[in-house]
Amino acid sequence: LKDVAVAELHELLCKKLQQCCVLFDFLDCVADLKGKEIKRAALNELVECVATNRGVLIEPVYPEIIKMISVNIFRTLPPTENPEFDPEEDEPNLEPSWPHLQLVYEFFLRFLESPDFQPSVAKRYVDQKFVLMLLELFDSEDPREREYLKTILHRVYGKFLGLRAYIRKQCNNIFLRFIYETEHFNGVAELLEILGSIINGFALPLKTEHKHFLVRVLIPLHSVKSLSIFHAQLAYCVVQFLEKDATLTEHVIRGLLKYWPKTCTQKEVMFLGEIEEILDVIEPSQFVKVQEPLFKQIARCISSPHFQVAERALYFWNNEYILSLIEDNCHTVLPAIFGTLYRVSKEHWN
Amino acid sequence: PQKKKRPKLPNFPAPHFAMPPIHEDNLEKV
Repeated sequence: LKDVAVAELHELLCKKLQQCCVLFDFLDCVADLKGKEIKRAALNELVECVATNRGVLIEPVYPEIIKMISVNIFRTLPPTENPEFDPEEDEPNLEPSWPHLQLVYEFFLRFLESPDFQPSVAKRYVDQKFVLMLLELFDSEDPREREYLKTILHRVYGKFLGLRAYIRKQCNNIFLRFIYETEHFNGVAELLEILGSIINGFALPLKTEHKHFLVRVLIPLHSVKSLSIFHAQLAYCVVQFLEKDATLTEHVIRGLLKYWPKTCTQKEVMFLGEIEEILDVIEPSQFVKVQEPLFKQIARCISSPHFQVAERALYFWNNEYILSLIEDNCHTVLPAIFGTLYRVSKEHWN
Repeated sequence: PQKKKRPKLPNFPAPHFAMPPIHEDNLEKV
């Protein structure tokens, strides 16, 4: 591609794209090594070509590009071998064809980020069906693949205004299926990272659709068993919402109190961390609406026999802003916690 | 009380994963 005359560049580019539609079996690592090397070299050339040259992306090339990408990435993901797969403990099954797949994803990114890229042309091929299949790939066990998918979907969301509502709706469906049906989806954290940047960019006043997403998806997401895998991203999304619209604070805190973990201390520590992040940005006028039920829960945490829970709750008093809120409202907060503090200071084992 | 950002707790790192925001109204040149 580097050596060909400009006039023949596009024709050769299309041939290389078609060549890269051939798929190889990487489970048999000795099979067809020559063919695998030819495709790897061709993919490298394609990445290089789109990344460095201008004028490569003319209209006829778009369908060939999308076809090559689709043939390579859209596939049925392997079933999780062991049903007891614990994402926190077990090593994920990595994608065997990653040597090729990575280059296809790299090529896709360079294509989207090229200064010549025209969404108006690409939207004929990057349509709702394409995006739906892209979202299904987020369930891949391979974290490297999910990382690329996250960046790609972030770019697609940014560049295709007409697909934004559809992408949000499909993310909704994935989360709801994850919460209420399967409790199994590997890409929740990655999707929440993208949504964090979307929430961050919401126009004010917030649309009802977005508030429904907070109440019907983000808050119930806290109830899922594998919360620890995506809690940081989830808390970030929640705080982004409150920085956009402080009037949602009471609803969020009451939701967290409703879903407060009863038997999982690890989750309780996460909830306390999230509460502190929320209190960091809370308006005093919102604080007074939730202080009573909130500090009753904090009091329960202070008296928890699990010292990490008790410690994390007491750590709130290390936060100057929270301290100032407590001092301004001590007539309500003190009665809620003093009895527990006094008892714990006498009886707690740690 | 003036809103002060909390001191970063030693074991609660700031979110390293925050991606660039995408503004709702206009076509963001991402």
